[in-house]
Amino acid sequence: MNPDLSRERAAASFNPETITYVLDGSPERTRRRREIENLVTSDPEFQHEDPNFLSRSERYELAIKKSALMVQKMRQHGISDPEEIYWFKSFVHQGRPEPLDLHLGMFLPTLLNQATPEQQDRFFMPAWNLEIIGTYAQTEMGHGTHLRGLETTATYDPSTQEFILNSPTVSSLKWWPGGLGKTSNHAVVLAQLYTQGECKGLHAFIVPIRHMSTHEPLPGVTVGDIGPKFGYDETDNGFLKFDKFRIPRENMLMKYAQVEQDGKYVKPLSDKLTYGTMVFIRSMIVGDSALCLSRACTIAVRYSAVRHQSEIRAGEPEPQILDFQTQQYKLFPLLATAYAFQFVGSYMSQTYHRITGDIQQGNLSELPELHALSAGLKAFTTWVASYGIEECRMACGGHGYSCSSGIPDIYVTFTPACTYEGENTVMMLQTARFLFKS
Amino acid sequence: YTAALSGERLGGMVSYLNDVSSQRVQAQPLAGQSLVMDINDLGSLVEAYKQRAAWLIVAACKNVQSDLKRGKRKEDAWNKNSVDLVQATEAHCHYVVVKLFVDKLSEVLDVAALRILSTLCLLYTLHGISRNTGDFLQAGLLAPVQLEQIQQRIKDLLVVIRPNAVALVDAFDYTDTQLGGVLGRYDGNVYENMFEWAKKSPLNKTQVHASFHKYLKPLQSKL
Repeated sequence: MNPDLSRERAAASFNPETITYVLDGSPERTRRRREIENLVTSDPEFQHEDPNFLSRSERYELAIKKSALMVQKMRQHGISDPEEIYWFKSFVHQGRPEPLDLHLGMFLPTLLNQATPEQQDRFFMPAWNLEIIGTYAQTEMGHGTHLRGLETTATYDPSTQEFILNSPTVSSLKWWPGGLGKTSNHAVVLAQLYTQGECKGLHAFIVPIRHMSTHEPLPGVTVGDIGPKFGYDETDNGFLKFDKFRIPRENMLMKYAQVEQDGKYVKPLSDKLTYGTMVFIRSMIVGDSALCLSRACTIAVRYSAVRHQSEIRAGEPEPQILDFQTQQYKLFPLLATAYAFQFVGSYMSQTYHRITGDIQQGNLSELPELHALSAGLKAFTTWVASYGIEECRMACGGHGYSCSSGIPDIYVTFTPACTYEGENTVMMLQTARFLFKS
Repeated sequence: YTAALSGERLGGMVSYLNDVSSQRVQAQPLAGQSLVMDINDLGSLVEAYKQRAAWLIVAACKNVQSDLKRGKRKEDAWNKNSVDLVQATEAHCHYVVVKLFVDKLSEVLDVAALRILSTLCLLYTLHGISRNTGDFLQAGLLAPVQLEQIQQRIKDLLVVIRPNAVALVDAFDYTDTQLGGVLGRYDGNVYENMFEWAKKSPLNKTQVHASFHKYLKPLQSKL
C-alpha cells in the first residue's frame, strides 16, 4: 500500500464503512451488493483485456460476448430483483454501455407496461429468452426531444388489417437507438398513427426488422450502424428506414389506446400514462450522474494524495498535490456535489417506486410534478456532473489525459446523458412550464 | 405560479410558491436586508435557496405575463423569456438538491459520519451561493459583507475536509475494476501499474513497428 494513502486513511475522523451504509441504504444492501460484485470479479469467464487496447469492432464483440454470458449467469445465480439485475449488469460491463441496454432497459419494460396480456403472451417469453432481441426506436435523424415533430408514420389499412410503416423523408429515418444497428431483430417503433384519414398522434408498435434465424434485414427494412462516435464504442447505435413495411394490427401496443379491426380509434384514459417510463429513465440518469461524478472524484482525490509536485516551503520535499488549497478548491466542492447527487438519485428512485403503486391504482395526481421534477433534475445533474468529471480529469494533470486514468472513458460514456432522453435545455423548459402553471 | 396566484394550494417541492399569493416573495426586496443571519445555519441557507428560486420564478413569470398583456402570442412570450425560465428552473433544481442533502442528514445515525457529511453539505451549499452571488444579492437574501465571510468559510471547510478526503472517496466503495484505470487504485501503487499498463499497449506487440520498414526505412535511403 502506498504510504501516503495509508497515512491519509489513518488520519480520517470517521469509518468509511458507516457512510457506505448510508449511500447503499443499509448494511444489508452493502453486503448484498458486494456479494453480487464478487460473483462477477471472481468469475474467470468475465475477465478480459483492457478495452482501451481494443478496436471499436473488438469492443463491440467483447460487449456482446459479456452480455450473452451475463444473461446466462444471472439465471444460474437466480438474480431477478430489478435492482440486483442493475448491479450485476454494471459490474459485468463496468459502467460501459452494451448492445442489450435497450432490450433490458426499454424493450422489456415497454412490453410489461404497454402491451395487452395477449401481446405479452406472444412477445414476452421469446424476448426474455433472447429469441427476440429488441430496441426502442423513437429518435429520428431530424427530430428528437420534441415528440410531436417525429415523422415516421403508421397508416392503418382496414382491408388487410395491417399497419403500413413508412419513413416519408430522409430526416424521418430512425437514428441513434442503441442495439439497432447489428444486434436487434425487433424494435418498439414510435410512429404517428393514421387511421380513417386522421392523425391520432404518436403510438408504439412492435416491429420485426430482421429474420429470426438468418438475422438478415427483412424486405422493406433498411437497417445499419450510424458510424463511429465520441464514445459508446460498445454499442451499435443504428439507423432504420421503412419503405411501406406492413405489420399486423395486433403489433400495435394496445394496453391504453386501441385501433379496432374496422379502423376505429379508441383513445387512452390519459395522455400521462407514458410519463411513468420517462420518469423511470430520468431518475436512473440522475443516479448515473452521481455514480460517474463519484468515480471521477475517487480517482482524482486518491491520485492527488499520491502525486507529489512543486513546492510549498523552499528546500522541503515536494508536497502532496492535495495539500495545495487550489487543488482542494477544485476537488472538494465536486466531492460534496457527488454526495448531494447520490442522495438526489436515491430520493428520485424511492419516489418513483412509491408513485408507481399509485399509478397502477389509477391515481396519477403526483405524476405531473414528478415528471417535471425528473426532467429538471436530469438536466441539472448531468450538466454539473459532465463539467465536474472534466474538472477531475484536468486536476490529474497530464496523466488525466491518458486512458490509464480511467477518466476519459467515464467522460465519453457519461456526457451524452446531457442530450439523450431529452436535450437538457428542453428539459429545463419542460420543468419551467410546470413551475409557470404552478 | 399561475395556480398559486389563483389561490390553489400547492404541495410537493413547489409548495413554496404558495407564498407567492400572499406577496411574501417580492421581485425587488429591500436592499441591505439579509435573510441569512448565520451562514453556518443549514436551515436558513435552505430557506435562502428556496427564496432565490421563488424570486427568479416570479420574475420570469411576470415577464411572460407582461408580454402576454402587451398582446404577444403565448408561444412568442414564452420563447422571448426562455433564458429567464431556464435560470429559474435551475434555481428550483438547485434548491431541491440542497434540501434533499440537508434532509438526508437527519437519517445519519453515526456521529462521526454525520459530522463530516454535515461539513460536506455546508460546503456544497456555500459553494453554490458563491457561484451565484448575483441572484442572492438581488433577491436581498444576503448582504454584501456576508460574501466575504462565505468565501472565507469555504476555505476553512476545505481544511476540515482535507484529512478526510481519501476516506470520503473510499466510502463510495468502487473497486479498481469499476474505476477502469490505474490512477485511482485503492493501493495507490500508481506508477508501477502505469508502466505495466503501458507495456500491454497494442503498439508494443512488436519492438519494431511494421511502418518503420514500410515507410521510414525507404525514406531514409532516398534522402
